[in-house]
Amino acid sequence: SSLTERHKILHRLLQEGSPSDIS
Amino acid sequence: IFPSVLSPEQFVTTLIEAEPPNVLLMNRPNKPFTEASMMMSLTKLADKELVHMIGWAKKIPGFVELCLYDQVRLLESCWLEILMVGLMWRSIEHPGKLIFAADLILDRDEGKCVEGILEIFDMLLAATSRLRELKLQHKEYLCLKAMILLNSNMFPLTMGSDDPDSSVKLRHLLNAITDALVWVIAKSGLPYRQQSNRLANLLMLLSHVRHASNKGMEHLLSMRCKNVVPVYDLLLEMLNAHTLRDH
Repeated sequence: SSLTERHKILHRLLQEGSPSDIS
Repeated sequence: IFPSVLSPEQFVTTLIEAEPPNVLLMNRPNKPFTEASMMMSLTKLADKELVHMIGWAKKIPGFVELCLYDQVRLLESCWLEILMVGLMWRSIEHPGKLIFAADLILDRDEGKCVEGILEIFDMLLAATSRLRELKLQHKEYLCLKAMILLNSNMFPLTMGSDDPDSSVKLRHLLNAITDALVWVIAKSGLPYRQQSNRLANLLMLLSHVRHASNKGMEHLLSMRCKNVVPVYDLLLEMLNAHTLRDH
């Protein structure tokens, strides 16, 4: 599987806001 | 902020500001632990810490300038080492105990309830006593932790990435963090020769952290295969990266 497929949460956290924004 | 424009002092200040909060388990099971309850507590805590670890990495000067592919590869390689070095720092003043969180403090012998974990607890306690012996300072710890992240992948990172400059940026970053650690040690006022010894002693500790992490990864994978503990969310993704690599 590609890096994006196997790291959906990690990608989202890296690309989006700070951890405090994520429930 | 590109690291080369920061002085070592500024770099260290940024690392202090990047520190993640101390995570609590919140729903600690009653003692004595069973194999399943201890593994459940440890994995729940790891999952919470991982989310903060991503936020921490993003605050290291220059990290988000690397291409996304490299950011992912570095984090998936080193996450357990980062968790372990944080555990060692929290436990440094408490010989014989592992301070996973303020509400999850384990004695060495409590490791007996999970098959195979006592050996890993002993490795962690031994590395922690060495750090205690060396009187590891907070700023040195911050530099070492960032170094683990940036030095975590020995393979050419940019294979498959679309940014050929990323590996050059990573080398610059590693130089910047090395300068920062050298600066922190020099500031302690030790004679020059002892500064080099201290630098070497601290760096040598990192191979023990890597070894403990490899053992821990193997253990967690086997606990998951035996269905001792279900693994979800971010922890599952990070663990799967290692399963895939091993196959």
